[in-house]
Amino acid sequence: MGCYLSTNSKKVRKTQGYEEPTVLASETPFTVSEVEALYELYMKLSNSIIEDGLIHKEEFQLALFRNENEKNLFADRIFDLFDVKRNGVIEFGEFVRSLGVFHPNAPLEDKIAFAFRLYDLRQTGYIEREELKEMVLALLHESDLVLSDDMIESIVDKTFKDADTKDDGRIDQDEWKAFVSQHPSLIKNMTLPYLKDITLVFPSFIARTEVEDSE
Amino acid sequence: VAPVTMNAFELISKSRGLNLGSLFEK
Repeated sequence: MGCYLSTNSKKVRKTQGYEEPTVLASETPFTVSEVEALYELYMKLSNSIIEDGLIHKEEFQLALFRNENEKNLFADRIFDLFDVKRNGVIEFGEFVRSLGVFHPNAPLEDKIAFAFRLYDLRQTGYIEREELKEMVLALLHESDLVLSDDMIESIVDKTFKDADTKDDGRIDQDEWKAFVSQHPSLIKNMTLPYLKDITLVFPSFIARTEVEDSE
Repeated sequence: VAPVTMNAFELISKSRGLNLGSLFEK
């Protein structure tokens, strides 16, 4: 099926960062046709504001929030982790490889590690108390929830007490793994059921190409 | 839900910014 992409390549403007679906399928939980379906999604997202076939942060925000100007700490972190080359855009290969972690069949340890990197805001290799508090405050702000400072401190303290078993004021990767194994719901958002049905959601890559050919 | 008993990470994981499902909505 992947042959369609290369044999019909006259129909596909290959953008910067484009990688062959067969290569991406071999390195991720996706099949070739699922990668092709993701290309449909990618092209839609990457041309929503700036038509250059690359996902800019505003386009990512627009897709997530229906608002290109909505700032959000967590969306920023996701964007930064997807932007592996750190060039300010998410390229197609980066998009597929990163979304692969969210596939229902991706290894659990990959999901746990990704969530750790997500929450390690300053990339020190640890989740620190200040970072956790910053994330709680961001979530409250985003949700228009108001809690007293004491309440916020209590939530952060309690969580830290439970997760920081070495009691050194920071959560390392081993502590994080142990904490997630006790609270599996923490990484529920690291699985996107949609990805199992991506060819149903975006079924039209091959079909559309053929339709265009016949027009 | 009494907030003090909440797990901070549980709270954070509800962020809309982490809900990538929105990317797939047409």
